[in-house]
Amino acid sequence: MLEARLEQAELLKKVVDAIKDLVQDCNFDCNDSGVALQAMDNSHVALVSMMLKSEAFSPFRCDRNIALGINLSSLTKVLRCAQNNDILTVKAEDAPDVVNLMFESSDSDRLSEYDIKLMDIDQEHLGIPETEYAATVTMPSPEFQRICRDLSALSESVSIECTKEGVKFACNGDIGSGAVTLRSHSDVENPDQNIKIDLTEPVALTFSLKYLSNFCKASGLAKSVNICLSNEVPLLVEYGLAANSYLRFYLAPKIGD
Amino acid sequence: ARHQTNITSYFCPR
Repeated sequence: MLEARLEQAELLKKVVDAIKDLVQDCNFDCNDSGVALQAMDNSHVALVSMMLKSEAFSPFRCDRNIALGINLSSLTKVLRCAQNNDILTVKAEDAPDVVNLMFESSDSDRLSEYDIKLMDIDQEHLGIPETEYAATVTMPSPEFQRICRDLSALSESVSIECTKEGVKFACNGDIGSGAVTLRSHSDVENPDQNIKIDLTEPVALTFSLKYLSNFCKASGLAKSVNICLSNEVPLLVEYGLAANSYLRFYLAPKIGD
Repeated sequence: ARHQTNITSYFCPR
């Protein structure tokens, strides 16, 4: 059986909020290392990969592999019944029909319990190759979100170009064009504002801003975001979570001229 | 114009 307790329901609320517009039905794959999720969007352009390690829970118990097939809009409805600071316990039997979510208020005696019916989801699992990215940009997540939002007003696509000069987000649309260039920046007083660019070779790729803006819904989960690029492979946008856990989004590039 | 590629052309089914 599965029993996993999160100190704050907020984490799961935010994760589900961040991915629910991209993927609808998905398996939460539970085993003794934690809870993992991998799902593609309907158009097979983007891939979500989430890992909540067992250390992110306390306690965490999962005796055997359990796939919880859950509709994210149903899960959202139930998670709305939890306060951010509630303790959240997820429980399921070994071959479950339902998953049980329990919310406990930390400072009152309220205890809420909900069951969500599970679905059989036949999901294709993709092997994601280990990649040494040519460029990794670490920047404040709100800054990335703002760039995506601003450029979306002008165009459907953004080119991301990393050179030793910095990283340039540029777009070209009907009303004109725009570009934002960031250089490495280190602020001792305010490390959340740091911008780090690790570059082994220059990269230039074009991506859909609609998808990038969608990924940015995860901005509330982490102060900074890693944007990893290599020529001719999908972009990785990674939000690090506590206890070595993560929420990753992969986006296939736009190609041709 | 550029066209959108699919994620499945980069990552293979396991």
